[in-house]
Amino acid sequence: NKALLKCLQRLQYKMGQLEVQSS
Amino acid sequence: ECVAHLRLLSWIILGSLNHMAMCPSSDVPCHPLPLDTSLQIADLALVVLESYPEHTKASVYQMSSLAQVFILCQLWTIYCEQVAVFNTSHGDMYRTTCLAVMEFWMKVAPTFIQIASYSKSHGEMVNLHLLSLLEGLQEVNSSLLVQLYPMLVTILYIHEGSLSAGLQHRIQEIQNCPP
Repeated sequence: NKALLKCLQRLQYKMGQLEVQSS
Repeated sequence: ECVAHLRLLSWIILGSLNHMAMCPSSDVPCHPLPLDTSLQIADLALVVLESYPEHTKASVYQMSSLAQVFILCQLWTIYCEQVAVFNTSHGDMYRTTCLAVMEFWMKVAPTFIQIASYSKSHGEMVNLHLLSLLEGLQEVNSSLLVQLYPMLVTILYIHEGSLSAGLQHRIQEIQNCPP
């Protein structure tokens, strides 16, 4: 689960960046 | 509007996956999307991809839409697998999951191929997103990667001659470490 959480954190960061770009 | 839906869907799947990762022994499943919505999710991704320009240079908005679609594809693939893991007591669940994920990818992959074929720069952009997705699946030790790789590797080699050494190295790394 550590690997999954790490992967999800990275995706969350990318999604956050895309949210900023689109706003 | 479709991109907004796609973003919302991605956040929902991310929330569900975070719940599964942080509370693996929870008796209360957090599976907001049934696996049979796979084709509808693929349709939404395709609507967004259809706006990707063939000849003109993509705008920042279109490039971020492409990134968003790849994130959704990665999240959906991991989500399906995690739902299957949760339901390991049901014998057919893994098969159903594989089917749902393969159907999803069989629907979206041709459009990625089409976009990558437009030009070398389009191909490079698709490759960067796709490699990041494949590395992400490898990182979580996804067993679905073995099934998906033969289909997705064709996208990576559309402009084989112009692959940078860095990209070739990353592709090799994925091939060297099957889950």
